Amino acid sequence: LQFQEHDFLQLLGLDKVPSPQKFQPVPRILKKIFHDQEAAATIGVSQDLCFVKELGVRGNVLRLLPDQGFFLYSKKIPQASSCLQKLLYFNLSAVKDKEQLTMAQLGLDLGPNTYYHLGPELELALSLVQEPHVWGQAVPKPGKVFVLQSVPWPQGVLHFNLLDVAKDWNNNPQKNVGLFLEIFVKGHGDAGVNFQLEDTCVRLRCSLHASLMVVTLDPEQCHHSSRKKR
Amino acid sequence: AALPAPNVSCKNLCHRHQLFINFRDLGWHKWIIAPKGFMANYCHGDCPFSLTTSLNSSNYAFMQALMHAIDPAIPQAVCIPTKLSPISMLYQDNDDNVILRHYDDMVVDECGCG
Repeated sequence: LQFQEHDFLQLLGLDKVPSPQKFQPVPRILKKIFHDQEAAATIGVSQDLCFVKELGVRGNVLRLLPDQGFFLYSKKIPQASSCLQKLLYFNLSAVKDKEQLTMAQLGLDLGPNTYYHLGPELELALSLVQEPHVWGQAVPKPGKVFVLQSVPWPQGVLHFNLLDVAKDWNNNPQKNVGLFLEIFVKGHGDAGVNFQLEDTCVRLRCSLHASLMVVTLDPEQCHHSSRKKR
Repeated sequence: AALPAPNVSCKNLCHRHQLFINFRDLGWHKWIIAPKGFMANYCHGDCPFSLTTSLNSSNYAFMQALMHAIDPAIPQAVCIPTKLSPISMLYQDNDDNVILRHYDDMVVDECGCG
């Protein structure tokens, strides 16, 4: 029976029976897509399973990759306005060679309790790490900053398009050494803000949650739509 | 020569039967987040020659049934799924990735002789 189960799991695209220690939280968008498809199937509505209409992209496999990076703590006195530094790392090995990446979206949730009422405005910077991080090194060697965004108030989950970056990582796995995230507090030094800074940063460390949503298209399972067009 | 009429009651004829697959029974509830199970159904029943054409059969099934009547060593047409539909599954793999994927041919919608 186990032998047959293994064969069947391979048909499902799994190398072995997964045995997760605990279930990860499922983002709302994935739940919505799942429930919409389930509802359509129940009432017998035909669906294009190779197009994710909720995201507006072609694809038939959606993956939410958890961040496997870590916080960086500098022994030196950090820049006064720097609140948090983190290496973000996403393992793309689950994406099979034959799959085509059609979407890669970084989700950064700063948490609902990050801000005080009328608290300090945050700014976040994202850059690609150029070399693997060496243990004991304070900060990895970051490349050019490709995202610099002001976050003046709680905005829920922030999304960033990483499709080109993820494609590059997928084609050259050795290049995937992570992203460097740094969050600053704007207006640091103003009267009344200093005492909030430490609390804000501590809360931010506790509540920060990063994930990468990846949509891929398996050409073996999604070949009929191009035929239809012809 | 006329072929003998089979002695088959209607309830034994090929048709779709309900089958709910509960992932807990397979131990798959440990990695499948949703659904908890699904109505997969299955096909079962006889495919007598006289009713082959009315049982959603393929032309091939008709020919096979005809040949079976002539030579019993050739097996009779069997009751099989003729229309299947996909389901979506939300699960977690060993790398803690949450995956939403569609799987074709998981639910039996219609049965026939083939």
